[in-house]
Amino acid sequence: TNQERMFLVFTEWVKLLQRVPGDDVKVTVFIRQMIDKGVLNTTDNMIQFTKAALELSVGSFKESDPTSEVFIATDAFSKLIVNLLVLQDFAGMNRSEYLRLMISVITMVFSEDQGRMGNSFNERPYFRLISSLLCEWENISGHNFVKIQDQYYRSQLNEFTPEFYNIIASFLHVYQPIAFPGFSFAWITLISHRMFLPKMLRLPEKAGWSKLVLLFTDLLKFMAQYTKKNDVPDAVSVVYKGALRVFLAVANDSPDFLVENHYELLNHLPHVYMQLRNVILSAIPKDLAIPNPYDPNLRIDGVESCQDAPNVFYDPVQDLKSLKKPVDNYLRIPSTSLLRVISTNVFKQEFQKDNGIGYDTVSVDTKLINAIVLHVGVEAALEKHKTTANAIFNTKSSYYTLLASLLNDGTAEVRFHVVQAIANQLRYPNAHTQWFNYVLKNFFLEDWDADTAEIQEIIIRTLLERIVTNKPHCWGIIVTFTDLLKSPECSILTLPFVMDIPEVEMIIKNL
Amino acid sequence: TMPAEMASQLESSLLNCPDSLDADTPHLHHNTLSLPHPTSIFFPNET
Amino acid sequence: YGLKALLPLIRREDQSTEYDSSMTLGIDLTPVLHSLGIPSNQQSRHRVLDTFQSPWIETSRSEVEPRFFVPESFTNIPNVLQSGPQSPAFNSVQQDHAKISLFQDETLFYLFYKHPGTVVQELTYLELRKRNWRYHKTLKVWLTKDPMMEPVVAPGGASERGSYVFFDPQRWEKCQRDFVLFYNAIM
Repeated sequence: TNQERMFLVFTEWVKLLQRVPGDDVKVTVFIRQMIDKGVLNTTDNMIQFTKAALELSVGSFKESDPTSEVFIATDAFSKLIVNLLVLQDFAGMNRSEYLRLMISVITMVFSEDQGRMGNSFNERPYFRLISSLLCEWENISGHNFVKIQDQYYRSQLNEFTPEFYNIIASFLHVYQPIAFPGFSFAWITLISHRMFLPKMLRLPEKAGWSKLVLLFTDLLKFMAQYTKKNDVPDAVSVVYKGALRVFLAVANDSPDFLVENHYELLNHLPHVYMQLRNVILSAIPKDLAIPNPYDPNLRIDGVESCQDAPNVFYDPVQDLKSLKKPVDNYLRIPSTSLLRVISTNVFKQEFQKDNGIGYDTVSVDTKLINAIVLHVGVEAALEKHKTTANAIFNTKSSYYTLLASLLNDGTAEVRFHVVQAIANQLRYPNAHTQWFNYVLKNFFLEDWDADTAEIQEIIIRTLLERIVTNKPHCWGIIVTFTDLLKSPECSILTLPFVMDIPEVEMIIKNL
Repeated sequence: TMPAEMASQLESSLLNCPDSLDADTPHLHHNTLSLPHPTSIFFPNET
Repeated sequence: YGLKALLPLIRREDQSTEYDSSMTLGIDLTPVLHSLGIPSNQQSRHRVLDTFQSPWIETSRSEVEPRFFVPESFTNIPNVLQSGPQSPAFNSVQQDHAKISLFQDETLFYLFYKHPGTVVQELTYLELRKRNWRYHKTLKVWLTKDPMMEPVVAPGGASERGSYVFFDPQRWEKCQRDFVLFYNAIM
């Protein structure tokens, strides 16, 4: 049968690779013969061949002695895919479609296998297939495909490379833990694979960043969904540990990725993961020297890097939805009616369960609030750049009053999430950190009539929770809290809500 | 709450978690540098 | 939303009941960073994702091959170690002695540890012995006498105390150590 012939061809390929090195001319000849004899000349044949090769690979893994080489067929299949992508002249179908087709078939087989086997499903051969695919691509693509002699094909393949990684990323998105929990640990290992993650981080023009953010938010959403405050399943706890290590590695290698994508990442980060939040927010651009935040003589206005606004990869204005016009209009021409529109539209349609420190539900659209706060900060920094600092370091500026009115008109819950969103911008010394430091200090010292104590307490709580954690601590949080501690206008230790809680009083005294 | 079936699939994934050997570069064609030879039992027997 | 919410985090006795403190307050990250190969001082920063073994320490039990490129001029070099058009092989203890003696100490150590149970492991053993290195059976490392110091033999003659140069295969370097050497431990 046709299928049997497919099995035969693939088996011959596996045997060939064991006898000759991968770059031997016989390998190229084999591929050429496959193409010339029409083994893969139709979409149907491609689908059938891919299925056959994968079934043989997975089958051979399952049947192999675990102490022997169990991945021979799987590795051979990966090598075949890469050779087909590189050695063919793509006339009819383009390379992207070709790769997508093969991986779609792999996905179908994977999904069927997983559905059939349930708890006995073994993720390892599928992991190995993608891992080896990444290794083989790396091998052939080194130094801009210098192993390919023809200049035209070399430039085609170079152009294709970002597409290659983004296609893999798209399929990893399909395989995410919420969809295929039986593949979760393989999945986390794949998104952090040494031949995938650093490549995606460093593709020219940040071409891999959107998909990477998508994958990290897939991970965070899964963790958020199944992290209960006091009863975290062991497996989820292990997921967390792995995620933490991956984020620490990213913070080391590519802090700019975390700096520019903090908004989207934090939108999906469970509030209880306070240390991980600090890891993301403490990222500092490479080669930026920052002053000691504990220096008693430090003045944030004197820090040079506060002249520069941080890059924001994803513009939060896209998340403002129906509030985009009111917010932008208010910033240009403040009016109380616009404020009312904004303040009344920050709520969700219904209560949602949430895992917060001190709260279990959320009725506020926190993503919207985060978007408003960041958007206002971005606009304020732009304004400062266009005009003067006085335009925004001014409690009468529309930037300030918009946020102040959210506090003034809001419930405790609204106030809390607005202050949290502001605290998320207190990061390394930059224009946003400087402005939000100004905003929060003034919020703390302002007279809110009967609500003063509540707002002050929310501010102290928000800053304190980011300092009592194990390190790292954000520079902007330390500086802001220090500013409040040093403030001659208000002694925190005399505030009733601080004195009421001896443990907190003690911590603040120590600080 | 995680459905029971999901939890057990997640556990199973944890048990089968790929390790650094699974993630290593494939080398299908092994060029043997030398023949097998009985060496001292005290020599390290893992590469 | 106020400070009272932080009490379960701060109060020792409440800690384990309401929240998983390893995720809220977190942990000391120093050992985690160390396991990732991230140095504590920012000066000697280097990338770690390119050699990332696994998200978990427990599954990071071996090095993984990083990205590397072999230039064409490094491949298919004929007549290395007088072996003609083929790559050199070490298949005979008698015949391949001469090739082995051309290698530096580090290369011999590499071959010894990299190819267990082979002719080349045997050949490197013999050559290192010729160069006055001795293999320690329990420590599974090679050592040689420090030429600067004369060891002191213990009464009974079963051991000596002295200064030796060890080759550490984990750190891939020679290091000097004072050591009590039992003669029946080396070969």
